[in-house]
Amino acid sequence: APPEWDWRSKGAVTKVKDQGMCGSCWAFSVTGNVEGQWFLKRGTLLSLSEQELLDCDKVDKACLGGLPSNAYSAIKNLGGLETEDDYSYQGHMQACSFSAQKARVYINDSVELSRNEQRLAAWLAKRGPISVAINAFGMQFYRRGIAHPLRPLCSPWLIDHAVLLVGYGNRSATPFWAIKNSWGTDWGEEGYYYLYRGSGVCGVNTMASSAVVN
Amino acid sequence: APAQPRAVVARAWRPLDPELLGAARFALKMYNQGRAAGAQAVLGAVQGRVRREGQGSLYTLEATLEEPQCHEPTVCQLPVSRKTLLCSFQVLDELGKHMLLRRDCGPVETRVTDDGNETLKYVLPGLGRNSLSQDFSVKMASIFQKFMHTYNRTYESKEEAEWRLSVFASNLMRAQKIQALDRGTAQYGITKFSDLTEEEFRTIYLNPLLQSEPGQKMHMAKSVEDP
Repeated sequence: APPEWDWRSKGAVTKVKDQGMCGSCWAFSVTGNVEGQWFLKRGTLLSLSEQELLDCDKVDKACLGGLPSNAYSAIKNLGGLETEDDYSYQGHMQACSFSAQKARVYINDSVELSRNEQRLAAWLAKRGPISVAINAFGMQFYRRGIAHPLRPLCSPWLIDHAVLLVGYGNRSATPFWAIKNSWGTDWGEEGYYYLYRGSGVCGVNTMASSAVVN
Repeated sequence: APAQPRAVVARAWRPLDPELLGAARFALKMYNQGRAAGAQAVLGAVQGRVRREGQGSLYTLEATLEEPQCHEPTVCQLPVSRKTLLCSFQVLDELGKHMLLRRDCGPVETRVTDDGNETLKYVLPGLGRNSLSQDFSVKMASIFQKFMHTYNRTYESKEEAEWRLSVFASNLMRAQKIQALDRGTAQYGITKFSDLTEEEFRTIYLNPLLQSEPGQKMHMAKSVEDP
């Protein structure tokens, strides 16, 4: 892996979104990943619809939570994702109104990624932003800087929030993951969370995945 | 072990009395240890409670400390905008000898505009009923007022506002503990979620399914160095 990487500066990441009072982080994590994959394969950055997943992914539970792995299947089975403009976010479940004619991106498959953070970094630098799930300990009060909670307080087994790895690097010799969150720009560092990289902090390496666009 | 049964007295949070003030001053002295006279923090608002057992007393204190204005940027420990600290102390007094058992301090951003709106007026009586010291209540209410202003919060009733203020105060302490235990460079404090209980936050914003459901099986990606 290169020593640092940031997909934001390469145009592969849309602006930070806000899930509102709804546990739909899984949908934002997956659309963020697909946005990146589509950009890398097709050269166009499109902001994609989370609401489509809330309404039409019948395996997941909309605002009550969901899993990225199920969401990839839903996107594949539905026939793609519409854009944010065409199927805009409401923050609560509605009747599915997906239209195959309006789908602007598709995915062919999805893959699970390594638990080795060095390999994850190498994969990210070459292939794009990664959907991950973490233990959100302390995030309610996070303001800035690199979070490095003690392991007993932030167990990798208690995963409860899905986010998007968009880069990594070092700040004053402290290695970090740059994480795009979906709580708006008025949280964290302009909507981003920085987490210590290298020791599986908060389970960041336990549920890494990506869509595949051929 | 004392021959007589121990008299155990635990008191609720209460306004400051000379005994608590003595413990707070001791905690401050420990906090300032090694500092030059002009660089010492001073005690702001204090509240506390005491638990007595045998001949010992355990003081649990929450206090604001005011750091002096720092005029030398290369040695300043805190930015000028964050010179108020919120501290939790535990002081043990055994046979008249004090010992500082715990000290957690973290900066509080207190750029409060005193625009005198109604919130402050009606949350204070509620705090009084909970036996918090008046100084501490005023300080906390001002910070809460700033939070409401920053994040455009309105509450439906006086009771709701009082409840949210108590949640907010408790969350400041939680944030401070998280700060004390973080090994990175992160700063924790007031965020737009500071008026939510932990349970509310988890229920509204987090995703419990991630740890409980197996999900679709995916095959492993080839690592990037594979041909």
